[in-house]
Amino acid sequence: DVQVEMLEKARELFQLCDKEEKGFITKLDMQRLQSELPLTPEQLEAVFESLEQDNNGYLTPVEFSMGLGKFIGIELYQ
Amino acid sequence: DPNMKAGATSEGVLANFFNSLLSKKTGSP
Repeated sequence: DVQVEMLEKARELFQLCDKEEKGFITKLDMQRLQSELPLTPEQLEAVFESLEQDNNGYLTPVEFSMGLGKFIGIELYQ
Repeated sequence: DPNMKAGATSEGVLANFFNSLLSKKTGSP
């Protein structure tokens, strides 16, 4: 099942961002990734803002998965 | 205008982000 595989991948990638295993990603967590990813802090902030749905300052696993799903072209969590 | 900024994000940066994460994931055992 592609969706299950997708969600599993999303979960793994989420954990790469949520190093402290808080269960959510903040803008600060995102900006810390600049040492590991070839993106600027501005780009990481832009990614955060485009993934975040409700503008509460936290990126949840659901929001993250939806963003990845949209990127890959698979509809998740309808 | 924050909306313009968000629009400028576009898929390029997101693609870069996810691709980098994916290659990082597969790069480590």
